[in-house]
Amino acid sequence: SQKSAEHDEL
Amino acid sequence: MNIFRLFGDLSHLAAIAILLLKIWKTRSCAGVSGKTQLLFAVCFITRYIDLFLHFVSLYNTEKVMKLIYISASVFTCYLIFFKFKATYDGNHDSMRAEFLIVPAAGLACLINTKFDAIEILWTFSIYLEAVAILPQLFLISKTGEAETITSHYLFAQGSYRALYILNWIYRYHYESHVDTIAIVAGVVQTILYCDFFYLYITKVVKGQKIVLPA
Repeated sequence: SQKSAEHDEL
Repeated sequence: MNIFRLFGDLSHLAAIAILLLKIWKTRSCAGVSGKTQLLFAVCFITRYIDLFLHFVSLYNTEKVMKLIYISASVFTCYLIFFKFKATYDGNHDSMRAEFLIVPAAGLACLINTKFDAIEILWTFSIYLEAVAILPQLFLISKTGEAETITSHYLFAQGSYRALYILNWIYRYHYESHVDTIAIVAGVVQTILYCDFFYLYITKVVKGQKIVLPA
């Protein structure tokens, strides 16, 4: 799947 | 969430709290680089810009943490540049911040995960954070010393990203999660503290003050 550009770290 | 990231974020919160307490209690920002604090504020605002774009209810700790980081860093800048401006050591805080901002912005446009505004702002924030401490380290090298409380601030600030490196190793191993840009920048950021870590562990821990040249 398209690597979500969501960065899940602070 | 893993133990390394948890303690990394706690160390980061501690650093911000230590600095605020130092400035507030001593009513002075002597020995503190205002430029580094400005760069950190820019990092938080550009990294957490999503908070402003589509404000969602404070439904989780992450949103609360982001707001704490942004408000605490802006408040710290307010204390340095307004409230206790008279104690700001502008002469020694002389590293050109532009030399850090411009390359970080340029690199963010060249090396990023996706070429869109939010992603480039995030990447810029990551690159800028890696070098944001330089004006502070530069100031200490110019004044030749660091107050003990400022050393504790720097130790907590440096430990936060060092712990994040352990978090990335953990996540690579157990979640096969890799965020290359954050990892490379985080390693560079932590390397910049090595000299200070050495001085902190060999001196401050024994109750001595850091005086340069060591």
